Amino acid sequence: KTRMVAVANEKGGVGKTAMVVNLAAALALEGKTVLVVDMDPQHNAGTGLGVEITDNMPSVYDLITDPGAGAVRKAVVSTKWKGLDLIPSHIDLAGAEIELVDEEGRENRLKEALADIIGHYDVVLMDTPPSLSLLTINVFTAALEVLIPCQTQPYAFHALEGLFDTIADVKAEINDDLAICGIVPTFFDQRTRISRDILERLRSDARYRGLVFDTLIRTNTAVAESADAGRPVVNHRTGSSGAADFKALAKEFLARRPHP
Amino acid sequence: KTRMVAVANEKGGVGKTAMVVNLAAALALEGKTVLVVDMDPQHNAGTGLGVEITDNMPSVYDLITDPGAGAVRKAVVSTKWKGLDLIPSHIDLAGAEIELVDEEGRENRLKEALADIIGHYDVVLMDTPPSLSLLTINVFTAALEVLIPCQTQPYAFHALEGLFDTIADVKAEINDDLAICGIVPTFFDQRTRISRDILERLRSDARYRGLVFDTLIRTNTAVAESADAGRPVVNHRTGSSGAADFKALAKEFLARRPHP
Ligand SMILES: Nc1ncnc2c1ncn2[C@@H]1O[C@H](COP(=O)(O)OP(=O)(O)OP(=O)(O)O)[C@@H](O)[C@H]1O
Ligand SMILES: Nc1ncnc2c1ncn2[C@@H]1O[C@H](COP(=O)(O)OP(=O)(O)OP(=O)(O)O)[C@@H](O)[C@H]1O
Ligand SMILES: [Mg+2]
Ligand SMILES: [Mg+2]
Repeated sequence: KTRMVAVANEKGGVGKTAMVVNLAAALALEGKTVLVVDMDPQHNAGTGLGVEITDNMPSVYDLITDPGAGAVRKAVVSTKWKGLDLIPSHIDLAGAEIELVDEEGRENRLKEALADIIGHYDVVLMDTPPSLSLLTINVFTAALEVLIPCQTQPYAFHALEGLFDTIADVKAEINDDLAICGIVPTFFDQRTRISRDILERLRSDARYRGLVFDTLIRTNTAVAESADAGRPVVNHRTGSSGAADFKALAKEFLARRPHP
Repeated sequence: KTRMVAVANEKGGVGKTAMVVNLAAALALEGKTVLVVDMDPQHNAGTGLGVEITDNMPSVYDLITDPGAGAVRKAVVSTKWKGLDLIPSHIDLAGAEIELVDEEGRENRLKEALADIIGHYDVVLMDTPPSLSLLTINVFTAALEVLIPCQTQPYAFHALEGLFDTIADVKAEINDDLAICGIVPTFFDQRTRISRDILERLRSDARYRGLVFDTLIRTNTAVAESADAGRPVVNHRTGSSGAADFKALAKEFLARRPHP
């Protein structure tokens, strides 16, 4: 059964795209087949996977605004890495919220579009923009679980509360199957007090008990350099701490089942 | 004449809120009167300024959804620092885009609301969420200049192109007075190649010529610790590199006039 995973956090810059790109590649190294869906109009997941986005390329924008039979197969592109495919984003996605405002069932568009190809992959990882707009709601409707990168910084910690509220709303009103896979601490820096402090708060907060991954994603410049090179860190800088962390994350992700 | 400044960048986590909070406080230390307007539903600017947001407090949400005479004066709260006031955000802002979708002139709501109080301040700094939604457009319509924090990282650099396009669109269609104040490199870390690399690209790119501030905002844990304490770094850790950088930014901001 395909794991349909939303990678989300309304707080910006917490490492959502880095997690989608690098966890996807690490899972492919484990022999899994993975599809990345880039639902962020900034198309950073495409950039991070070295896929050039051209204007006439079918994208997730077409899937949600002009759903047609078999459209999803045309939108899938392969990457340079075996077992790792992408459905790219498009800048026009930014306007989709207003375009679909009067459409019945607008939150179901992505779920319906992906129905055709779900069985073909072990894992589908969906990147989201830093907002709780229609695009993120579409992803939450298509997903079965949510993986939450949480920067070990104050504002990102505060943002969890709002995110959990939104997930509860979606679960109650739109998608009863949505569960939380877990919270992954990111940008962890052992040397700074604030980072250790926020990690401690995450681990001791009763609301997040049992949800915090053991794996920490440490701040590591190799992750950013790899993004610049359009290659996942596990393929570009195999000996780096970034590569080690995302490989560890892939193993823990496969071992954990979402909390209903 | 009051400087009406939007602090914006669609890329998440680049230091928009840190810049609004700390530049505002540094300008107040220079003897200026400053109003912060928090247009991000995550209300991080309020948190960073130590202002407790309670549910029944008037906020910028009331100003744009139910504009009434004199409403803005009721929404202004003072902070602990002389010359530094805030109009807080509210979680309901997240729904404003849909609420206002059929309203004529919905992009002008903030501008109209602020008209009453503009002359009372030297500078108005407006924080924006990491998206180009109606909230950010409202800020661009009320603003006369845009200050752009740009993390010295690959995705943030790529995001500038989209942001410049949006600003050009707003200028052509809604607000002819909107100009670019400048681009401020943030999260600069002299030790990492990627950071030096992106700074070099910013400074040499013909599109951004003359717009990049000399002041660099370095990565400094004191900035994050101060945010956690609800105090600007220039007041909380006065000897830190973060405090030094934001004081230098205030001086350069006052010396620079926006490029029309
Ligand atoms: N572990 C890490 N160490 C160092 N840099 C990182 C790490 N993870 C991500 N980065 C870099 O930090 C920046 C922010 O990360 P990223 O863009 O993945 O966050 P995001 O949550 O997707 O942001 P947005 O909210 O804009 O979508 C990027 O430039 C990325 O390359
Ligand atoms: N110069 C700095 N050094 C260290 N940490 C910083 C610095 N500037 C900001 N931070 C921290 O990094 C995180 C991201 O910064 P901030 O929240 O200000 O960015 P933002 O652009 O406002 O994010 P969003 O897109 O979510 O609104 C915050 O936790 C903040 O405290
Ligand atoms: Mg992203
Ligand atoms: Mg912010």
